[in-house]
Amino acid sequence: EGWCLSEEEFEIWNQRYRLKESDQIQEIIFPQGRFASLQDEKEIPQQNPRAGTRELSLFEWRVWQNRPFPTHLVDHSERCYHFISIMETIELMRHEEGECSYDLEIKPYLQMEDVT
Amino acid sequence: AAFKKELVSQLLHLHFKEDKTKVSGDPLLLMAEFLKIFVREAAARGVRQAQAEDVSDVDVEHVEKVLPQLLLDF
Amino acid sequence: QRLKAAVHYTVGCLCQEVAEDKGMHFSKQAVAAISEITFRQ
Repeated sequence: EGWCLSEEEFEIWNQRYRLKESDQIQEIIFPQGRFASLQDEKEIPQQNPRAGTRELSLFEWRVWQNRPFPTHLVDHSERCYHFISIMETIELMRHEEGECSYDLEIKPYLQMEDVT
Repeated sequence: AAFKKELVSQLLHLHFKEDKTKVSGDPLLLMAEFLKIFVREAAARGVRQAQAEDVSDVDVEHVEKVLPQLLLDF
Repeated sequence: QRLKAAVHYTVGCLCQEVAEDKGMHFSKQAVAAISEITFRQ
């Protein structure tokens, strides 16, 4: 159908890119995201990764996410900068004990008639 | 290197409810270009991370570090 | 799986271009990771 690999391409793939049984990592998967607040209609059972499978993680390096990583041709989006600023706020709060600086900072502005 | 139009069409049809849904040439070319930009950005950011760690081999963990922000940028 | 292999091959070629451009090397696993992410995208 014109979309699949030609013989030659298949050989290159098989030799250069394909993960094999002999490799330490034989498979890389990106786990299905789940919406915590909404019950997924097609609830995917959380299968345990097989030996030799490497699951990509979005939170393994969460403590690194409070600063923008370098980009190439595509700049960071607004929502990415929002994410980074939230991660920075979390990072700052991580070191707090007891009182929360965010509370202390914002509480003076609370007018109860705004919320009741 | 680039994504073949027919390959992009197959990928899109994985998600279409109707098999008969047709996608003409231009949207396929646009989608192929999008995927190419996405892959090159992922690869280039992985390279930047490996270089920042002073290693010459880009490994999974370099891709994983840049992954959250990459996905938010696309 | 054939579709994934075709995506994986194309991603590998694109990574190869970036690697040569930057004088770096991609592990097979890094290429596979970018391929899986692209497929999901």
